[in-house]
Amino acid sequence: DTGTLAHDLPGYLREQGREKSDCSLRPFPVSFAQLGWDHWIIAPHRYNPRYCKGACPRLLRYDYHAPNHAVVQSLVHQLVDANVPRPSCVPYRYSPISVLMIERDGGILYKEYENMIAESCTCR
Amino acid sequence: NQSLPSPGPLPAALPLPLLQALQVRAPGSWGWQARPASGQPLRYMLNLYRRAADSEGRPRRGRSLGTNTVRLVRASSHGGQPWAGRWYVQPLTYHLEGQPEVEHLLRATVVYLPNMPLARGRLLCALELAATGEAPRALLSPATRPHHGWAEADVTPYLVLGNGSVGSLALRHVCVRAGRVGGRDAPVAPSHPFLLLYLNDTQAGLAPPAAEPHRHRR
Repeated sequence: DTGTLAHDLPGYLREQGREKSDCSLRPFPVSFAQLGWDHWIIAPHRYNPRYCKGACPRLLRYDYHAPNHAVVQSLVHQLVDANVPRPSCVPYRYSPISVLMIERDGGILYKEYENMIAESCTCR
Repeated sequence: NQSLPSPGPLPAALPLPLLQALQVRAPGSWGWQARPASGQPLRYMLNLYRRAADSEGRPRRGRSLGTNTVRLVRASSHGGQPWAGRWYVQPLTYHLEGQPEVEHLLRATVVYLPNMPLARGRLLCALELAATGEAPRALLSPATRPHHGWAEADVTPYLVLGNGSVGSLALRHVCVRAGRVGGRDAPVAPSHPFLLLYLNDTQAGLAPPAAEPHRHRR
């Protein structure tokens, strides 16, 4: 029903900024002790993997990097069958983390692990 | 802020590098406690870490390590009395067997303190490559000017064998007490030099995604 969509659009575009409940990146600092890894990781002391949370809007904005399928699923939820869920708010881009570890033999290891910190979110 | 309960044993096949590392480093035992690390090697690695990453562990842009893995290997000494008068001579061996196959050696350096202050005088140190059947004894010269007192000597050519594998490295740590003759300094055991392996771990994670293709505004 393109008429419904067209009716929605002006109101949507008038929105100032994002809704607080919209899909977005949230901080969540943890310690390696909380994860049970402090017996072998000695640096960093803090780790903020962050997470994505929030509702994906009915009309997905460009900055959500959502693939075409997510747009279609959003329309299906809205216009065809609400049993089909809206796209999920999930991480899109990640950055690595460097850790310093103690090894059993007394050696010390510096290592970078990819995809350990969420940098942005998407609706998928 | 509650600590999580210790997880059970990890499944056999783990697709994630970090979880693989957890399995390898603490096989069957999540209660394993690393020996408390201290001393010069830890200080050196913490300095290296601070240069390479920020306080939350994000690798710094333009970081100088040029690789994703740096492994510090400690020496095993052969015992015996290393001091003879003003001279200190300590044979050292670095065992490199059992290194993960996914870690490819880019370069290797030995790190040592060439000059240590004593209460009276100084301790001057150098490293010798132990003689083998193929090569005579050789003095290692630092590749760079000492940084924060540390000197690094490149030993890559001595580690890479014909088939690309590495076994062990034998060195002699030689020091001489310089200063007033007859000084009553108690013999100080200098910190053992340590080996740094700069490695490229091909399984530390997927390569960063290629640049996002240009997408048209819908």
